[in-house]
Amino acid sequence: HVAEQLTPVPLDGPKEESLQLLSKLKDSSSSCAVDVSTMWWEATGSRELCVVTACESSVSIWKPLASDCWAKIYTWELAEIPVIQIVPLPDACNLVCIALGDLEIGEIRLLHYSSENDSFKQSLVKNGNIKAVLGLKDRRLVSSSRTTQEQQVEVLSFSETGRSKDGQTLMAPEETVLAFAEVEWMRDALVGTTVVNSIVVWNVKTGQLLKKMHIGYSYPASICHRAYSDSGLLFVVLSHPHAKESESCGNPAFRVVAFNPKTARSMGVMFSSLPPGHPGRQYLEGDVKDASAAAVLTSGAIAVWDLLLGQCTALLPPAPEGDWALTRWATGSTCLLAGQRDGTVCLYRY
Amino acid sequence: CNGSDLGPISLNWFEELSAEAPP
Repeated sequence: HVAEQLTPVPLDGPKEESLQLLSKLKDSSSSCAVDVSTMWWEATGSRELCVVTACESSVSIWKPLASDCWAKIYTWELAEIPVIQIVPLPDACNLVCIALGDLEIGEIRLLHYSSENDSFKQSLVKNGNIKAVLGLKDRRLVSSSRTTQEQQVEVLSFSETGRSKDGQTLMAPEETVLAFAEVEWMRDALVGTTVVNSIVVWNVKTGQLLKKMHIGYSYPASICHRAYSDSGLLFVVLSHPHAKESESCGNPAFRVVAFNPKTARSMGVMFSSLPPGHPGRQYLEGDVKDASAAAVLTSGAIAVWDLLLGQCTALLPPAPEGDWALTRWATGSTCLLAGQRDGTVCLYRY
Repeated sequence: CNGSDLGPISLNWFEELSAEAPP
């Protein structure tokens, strides 16, 4: 029941001027940057968006100052297990999670600032063989983890002060869940993508697994980034980490797929291919916010797509000092973060 | 997209699937 209806859209050519450099920060103590993100920060009554940078052994928070400068507020040291990724909690303030591990995630920690006693803390949230993790609205965190026998999918909640509240176990599908996405404007709906290219839908409040729908064999290893419901259909933005430039558009980097949750039938709505001139198989490391997607290409450039137009709208070539390694959209703004391995982070207005 | 290929659509799919799915 999987139908594909993909209509190629001619590329006008990406426009570099659609990305405007706002500022740059450099963590001189960083040996090898592994991730970058943003978080809300409130210390003296005013709430501002701060940048979070992670290298293998520490996570730092940066506050904007006047004249496009950044000041490091604090660094959490994490010496025992390497940091793999930052897991932002979208609307939380003074709270951010991180995933640590060697090849796979073995531990999730909460990093927290308490304005009451002006103290910075970190605490263990979960450990095990963790396959996927995502921060949800309302200070919640969902993760999938595996033991030799079974998979556990769990939603944890945090209080404003960073305390862990009761969790909710979700019914796990047989196959391993590799990524999650909140269904926008539906607080209790969550989707995930699995190793066998299925979309699963949960009711987070009851823990029920509502539906499992196959994405299609032609695009393996799909990762869900964003989901929303409209007119009775569930629209899911998927990325294909191993994209390849193709004239027939048969191997796009991002796709928007419409699912009918009642019948489990699906249809490709729009696809976004690699910009021309990036031949060969690419490993994409990307991020999606609203209708915009950004990804680092194997060439060291960053491409930005408008997912509704199916077009690449901006291309940041590799910087003179080195290739881009990371890209993330900033929470609650139209800023794109672009990071290099040496700890340099550039903020662009899109 | 042509919604007719996707079968009958319900605006309340989430509530209906929650009522049908095992607890």
